[in-house]
Amino acid sequence: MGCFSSKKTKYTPGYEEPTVLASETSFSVSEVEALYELFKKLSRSIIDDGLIHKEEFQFALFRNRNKKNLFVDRIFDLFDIKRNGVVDFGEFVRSLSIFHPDAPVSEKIAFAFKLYDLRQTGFIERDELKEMVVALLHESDLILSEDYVETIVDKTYTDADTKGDGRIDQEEWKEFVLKNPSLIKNMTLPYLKDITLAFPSFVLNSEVPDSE
Amino acid sequence: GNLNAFDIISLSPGFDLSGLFEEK
Repeated sequence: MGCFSSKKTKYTPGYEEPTVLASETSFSVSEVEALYELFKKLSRSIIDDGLIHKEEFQFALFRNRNKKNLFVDRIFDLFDIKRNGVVDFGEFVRSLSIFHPDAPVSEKIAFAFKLYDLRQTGFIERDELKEMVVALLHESDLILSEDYVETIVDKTYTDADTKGDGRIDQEEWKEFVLKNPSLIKNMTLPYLKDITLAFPSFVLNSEVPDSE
Repeated sequence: GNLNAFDIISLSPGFDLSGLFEEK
């Protein structure tokens, strides 16, 4: 039997080189390395397999693995780019990059559209919008009358559905967001600017000198 | 006012990903 003394780090499945991920996203190499520390922690929280499962995502956000939330489900599904039910490191970094304060607004607008296009028809349909409003009211224990919900949805369609065909397409969505920038406020996480401060342990594991 | 349905939806805590970064 040989004695192997390797310093090579064991990476999680779906690991990609920080230099590659940094070149394709809004993150620096150091930030990608810090995100790897976070990713390892999240991906081992319930099922120790180096991949983020929906339960782990929910647990991180709500401290409750069974708490159902329509919007967390949608965000997880969009993070799961390969659509295999789990989020690997590459998917995690590429998806979080959209939430970076420096990410292009066009990416944020496109991501929000996909989020709201629940059934992925390429349009935000009126019944999808109503379903999301009802879900939000339900999860917040807020009560609004059916008539009032209808009025709000109608008003939104009057403003956003400029072509008047009863659904919001990507072009209409973009125009609507540019008129109402607060609609993509959720697509920016200021925290991502400080990710290297939040996870300083990446410095110990860094294999790439950061030229930035 | 100018409240629209998307403003209401955006109030969901499901959008707040900052929980991912909090120490467990």
